[in-house]
Amino acid sequence: PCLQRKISDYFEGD
Amino acid sequence: MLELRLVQGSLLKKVLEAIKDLVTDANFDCSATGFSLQAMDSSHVALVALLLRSEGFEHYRCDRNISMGMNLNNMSKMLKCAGNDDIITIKGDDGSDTITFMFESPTQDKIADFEMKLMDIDSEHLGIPEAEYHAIVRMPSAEFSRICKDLSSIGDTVVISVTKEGVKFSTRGDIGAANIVLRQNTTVDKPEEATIIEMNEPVSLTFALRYMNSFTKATPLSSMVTISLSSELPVVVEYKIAEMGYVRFYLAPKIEE
Repeated sequence: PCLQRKISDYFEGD
Repeated sequence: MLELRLVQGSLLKKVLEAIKDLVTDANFDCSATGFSLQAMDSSHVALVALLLRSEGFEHYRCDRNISMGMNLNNMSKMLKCAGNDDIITIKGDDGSDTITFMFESPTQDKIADFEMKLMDIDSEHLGIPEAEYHAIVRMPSAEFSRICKDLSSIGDTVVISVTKEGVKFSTRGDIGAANIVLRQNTTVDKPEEATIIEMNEPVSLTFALRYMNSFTKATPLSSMVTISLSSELPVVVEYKIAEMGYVRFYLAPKIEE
């Protein structure tokens, strides 16, 4: 089973 | 008032073909810096960032920062009506809910106007800081495209591993497994045929091939692609657009639970 995080988990909103 | 004249109109056509399957609707932002876009795919695991710098346009007028929501499929339909040699001008008026694409043939004997409706798009803009990557692979974009296509006939995911031996692309599926290793190769006739591997430390990450294959639709924009890998960050697959900017695709890795 693989987990894929969302892009917003890596980068913060401006 | 907005007026952006791009002599090499085919670049904009290629940009749309590169991103329209990944992103449905997006806000294009226009500022003194240039014409840019940041958008995520519907599942929010991939992000595309586009920049066409103002200096790359023959004429660039953008009186105030403006964000214009566009359906990329509709935009692509309109840009497909421009010839590959056409000059494309993007025109917009303050407060208007439409944007106009003007196509001029190189000999100026055919001029077309296509008006497209804009849309309101509520999208989150992410700050993407400069980062140190564990490894950066620069390789011919056509080779990367070929590898992604070949591997996707075997499996659904690709493991990209960079070691001092080179870069390895691996997959596994019901019918078997495949490994493709590229070694650094700078002894080529043309710089665009080189494979350059910068490694700070070994890294190995797994990605969905469906997304990688989607990114390779940007191949016509650049003869080279740069893949930046870090175990703590999404991979960056970058296609530089000559003298204008870039299309960068970010994809979150698959993590073993």
